[in-house]
Amino acid sequence: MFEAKLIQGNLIKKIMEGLKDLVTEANFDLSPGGVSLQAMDSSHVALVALMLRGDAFENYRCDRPRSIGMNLVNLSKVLKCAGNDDTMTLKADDTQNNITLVFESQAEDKYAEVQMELMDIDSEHLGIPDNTYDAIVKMPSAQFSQIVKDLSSIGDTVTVSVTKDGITFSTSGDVGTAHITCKQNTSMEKEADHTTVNLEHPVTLTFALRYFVTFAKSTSLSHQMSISLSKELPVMVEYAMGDMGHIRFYLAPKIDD
Amino acid sequence: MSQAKLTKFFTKS
Repeated sequence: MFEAKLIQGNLIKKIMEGLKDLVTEANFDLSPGGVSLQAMDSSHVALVALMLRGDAFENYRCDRPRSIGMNLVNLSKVLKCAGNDDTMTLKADDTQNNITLVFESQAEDKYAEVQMELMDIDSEHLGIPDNTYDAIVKMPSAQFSQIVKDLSSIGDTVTVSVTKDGITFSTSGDVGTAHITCKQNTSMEKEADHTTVNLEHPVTLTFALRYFVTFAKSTSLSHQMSISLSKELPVMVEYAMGDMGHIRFYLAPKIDD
Repeated sequence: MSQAKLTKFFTKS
């Protein structure tokens, strides 16, 4: 038996916003420690890794580790039945091939129960090495979102360059070229507004911009996000959800032919 | 430039 209740049920809605444009179906790995997911996009260029700790839930029960496959388009439809302030309970009986989602209003005056079929999904699990990155930049997630959206109307690829002076996003297209630099800035009162650059070695990498736009759909999960870069390695874009868990995106760079 | 795939960097586990 698996059962987990989230007081802030809309957390799952927010997570799905970031997932559904990247992968259409995925296995959720349920274990006593929590819920995790790893899935690649169909072109095997980007990967999403989600982790939600068991203690992020109000009551969490997972009797045995199990993978449950879900169609994320269908899950998004089901989640429309949940109000933004509703609690959300997920229930899956080990002997059944379905999951039950229960949405309850905070005032306990509305109760919705939806059952959704599970599916068998063949998925490749990749081992992601624990990298020491050349550069880690933390910045407000809204700012990152705005930058990648603005640049995506100018070009298709983005060159990300980190030096001790800051992080620069550059693109070019028919319209012209654009460079946006964010310098380290810790003068604001709120830490979530800070931009910090942790640099071991200067690094420059080029990526397909549209993936960054997709990753930025997770902006509502966290005020801060981080970009971790190493020479000739996939970039890691992370949105940490406090001590509840995280969603991480990996994107393979463009390389010289 | 060409787009690399993730499997070039991460191994299947």
